[in-house]
Amino acid sequence: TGTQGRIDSFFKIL
Amino acid sequence: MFEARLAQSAILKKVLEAVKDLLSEATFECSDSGIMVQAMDNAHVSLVSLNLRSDGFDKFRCDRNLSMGMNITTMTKILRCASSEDTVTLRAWDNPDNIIFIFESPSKEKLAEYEMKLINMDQEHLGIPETMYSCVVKMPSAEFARICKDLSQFGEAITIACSKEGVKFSAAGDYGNANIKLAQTAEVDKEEEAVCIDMQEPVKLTFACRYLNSFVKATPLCAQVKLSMSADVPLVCEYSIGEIGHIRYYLAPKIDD
Repeated sequence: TGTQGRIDSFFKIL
Repeated sequence: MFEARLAQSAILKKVLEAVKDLLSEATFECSDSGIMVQAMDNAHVSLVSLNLRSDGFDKFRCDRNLSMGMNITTMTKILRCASSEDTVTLRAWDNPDNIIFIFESPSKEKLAEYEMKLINMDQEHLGIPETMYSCVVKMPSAEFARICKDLSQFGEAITIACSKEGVKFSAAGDYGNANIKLAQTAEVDKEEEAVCIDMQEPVKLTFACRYLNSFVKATPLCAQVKLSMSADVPLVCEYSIGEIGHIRYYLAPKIDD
């Protein structure tokens, strides 16, 4: 069912 | 000093139940606009964003901005000591080492105080851009919880496909597969029973059941849930918290191998 993405790869760390 | 009071602890009890599976600790940012929490789960797959506005509290005082690192497991235990009808007050002094939870019964005959040590935390704040989503589905939160639970029996992931015909949830595994289609409701007596789909473009995304089943722990907070989706970006699963704020869960989708 695919590889699990990570949330911090979608949003920029401030 | 910081002091925030809610007439009924039920809201805070439900909020803790809604985050405790995902977060073991989190920083509560308190300012005169309210309380905000933003934290990722340990695996950095999902992100919880909680916002409680100061005007939603019965009393709210925050003389200076505070960042309080809380152990969510301990906080959940403390909130479980409150009756739903109890008044709850959170209190901390400037530069606090501790936060105090005060529960008062409606008759005012029982007053309980719990003091919890604060923890120092490394903060990693993520900037979440304003996004126009291709599909926004509003549906009864209990129905969404039921679908996640039912489909979790078939596989470890749920695919959500949204088109103008409706929204389809599906799961496939070694024992078979299942799919549940929901059409937009034509007419409903009660607004909270409605399924409402706002679609700009069709979307099909796959998410891990484990996280969805953690998000639906927020079901007691709101009769409706809002799911916002666009291709290749995290799902936003949002529950309103009465007139006081909201909890948003962001979940990274599965990526095709």
